[in-house]
Amino acid sequence: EAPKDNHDEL
Amino acid sequence: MNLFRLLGDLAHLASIFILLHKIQTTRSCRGISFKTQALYVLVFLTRYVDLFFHWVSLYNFVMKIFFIASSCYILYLMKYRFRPTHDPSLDTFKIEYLLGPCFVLALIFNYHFELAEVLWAFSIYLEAVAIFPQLFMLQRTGEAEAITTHYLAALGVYRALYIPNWIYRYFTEGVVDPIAVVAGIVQTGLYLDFFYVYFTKVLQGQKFELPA
Repeated sequence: EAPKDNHDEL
Repeated sequence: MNLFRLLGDLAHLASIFILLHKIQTTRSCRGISFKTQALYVLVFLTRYVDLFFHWVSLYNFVMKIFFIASSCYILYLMKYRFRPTHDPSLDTFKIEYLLGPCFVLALIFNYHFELAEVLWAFSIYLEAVAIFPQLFMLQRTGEAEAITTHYLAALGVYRALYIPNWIYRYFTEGVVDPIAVVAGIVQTGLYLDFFYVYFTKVLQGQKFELPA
């Protein structure tokens, strides 16, 4: 599963 | 959050303060590519659309606002305040060659085919190559003020630190973000030539000069 909610990096 | 990412973000912050310091103290944006700075504004605006619907943390929020605001401010300084000190005849890289391919890549390689995700992927690809006009300008002039090279070095360090951050995250969280990793490695690679000259010349107290 693609890290959809994973854009936690800048 | 881990130490590599924190230090990387701090290097990114440092690069922006170095650039602001350079512009304010020399009252000039000589040697700085307006095109690269404009691309960074576009990078931040397209990446951080999730500010409106996805809360990560206060740290994340504050940094995003800062990156958007500071990059716009730098553009303002270059475009209006110190406009006469910018020489467009040296800043000649065609950014269409970057924007088009990045947009196509984002349409093909994204995590979900929806606006915010395509814009996010676009911003990742664009950030990877946004330094091109700046490096191209450096190549054309063949030299740079020390402070400009410190700015570029801090930017490069920021990118380099994101790589151990991903390795660390892979082992501790089992998380891999292939789009960010591939683009990030390409982006870091673009700094290698620069770093070589920076470490062998500028940090030894010599002027940044490219071999003729």
